[in-house]
Amino acid sequence: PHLRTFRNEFQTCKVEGAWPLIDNRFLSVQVTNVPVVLGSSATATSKITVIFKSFQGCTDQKVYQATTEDLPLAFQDGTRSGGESGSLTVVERGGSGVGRQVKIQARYIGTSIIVRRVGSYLTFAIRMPEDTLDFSEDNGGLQLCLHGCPRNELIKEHTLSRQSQQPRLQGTNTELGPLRPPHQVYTVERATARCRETLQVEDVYFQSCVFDLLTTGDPEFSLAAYGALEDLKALPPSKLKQNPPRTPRLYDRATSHTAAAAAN
Amino acid sequence: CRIQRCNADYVASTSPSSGLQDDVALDVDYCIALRAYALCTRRQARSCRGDLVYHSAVFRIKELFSQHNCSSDGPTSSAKVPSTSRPVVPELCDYENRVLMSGSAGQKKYAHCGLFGD
Repeated sequence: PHLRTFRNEFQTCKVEGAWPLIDNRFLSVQVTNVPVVLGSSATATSKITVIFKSFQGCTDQKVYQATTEDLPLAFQDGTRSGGESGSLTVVERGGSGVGRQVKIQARYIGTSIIVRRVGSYLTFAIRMPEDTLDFSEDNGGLQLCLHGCPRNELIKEHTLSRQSQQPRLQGTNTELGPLRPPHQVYTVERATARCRETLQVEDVYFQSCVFDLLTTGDPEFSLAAYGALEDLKALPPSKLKQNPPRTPRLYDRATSHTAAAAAN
Repeated sequence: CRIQRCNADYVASTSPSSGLQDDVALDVDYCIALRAYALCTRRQARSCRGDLVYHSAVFRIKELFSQHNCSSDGPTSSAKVPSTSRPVVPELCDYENRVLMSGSAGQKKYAHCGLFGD
């Protein structure tokens, strides 16, 4: 999947199987990613587990789990809030947003989470106060949201761009290994046009959309990037209690270069 | 201006680490803490005039008085609340309130992480 870290780095990673996104004294988030195209490194998220650790006076431990088959509106114990203070709640997020969405509000730690089901896969977004995170490298072990993906899990988009000059051929060998026939065959032009229908600004979300269409041929993925951008606007990095500034569309120099290569 | 001290005393007297029990809030004890807080801020009025933290604390105290239906008359003893009562204030379970009370809201920032697509 595509990952935007707490430090505003953008990466596209393989990370097939179960990986920790966050693991600190307040909560743990683990995702399970599965190949999207047989034998390909391109993976997407099929399960998300969030464990809210007990916080004295506010909530006992609560576990939320979503899969591509089930996006529940409650914690695993059937409740929809934690503790008497109601400072931990699960609600369905309405609006014209993409896919079904669940919002988890953990007021006692100033944290908000949005989980969406878009097509056959899940997307995840979280906003946490910086002082609940420990950015020091040596601390916190493997936390993709904090330190990004391990180097050997990064997908080198630029090697893919050579392949994407021509339409996706079925069964071709590429950097990602033999590809199962994708839903559709996308040329870069068609993928770009499709993504432009939902993402007007050509930033890293746009480039992620193009990358996904080129690697999977699945038009649903153009909505995953759009949904992720909506979640960024809903949960913007910002100062506490300020009106969230207009979220500047993200240009991560290194990523936009390689993703632009993929898009080209 | 020592408004931070008032904020810190208030947070300390209403958080579980002060040996308070941790579930049901008894308003009467909470009101004691709130009156003590109001008294403390009043004493700072002169030296804190114009200080944003002071004015936001005064504003917040007014809100809390009405929110918790506390009378402004009554004991303000900041003596440790007897362990039989268990006033944990909902404020404890609100990160933003805790931060505002501690007067350090200005430095606090949120971070965003997202995972999507393939």
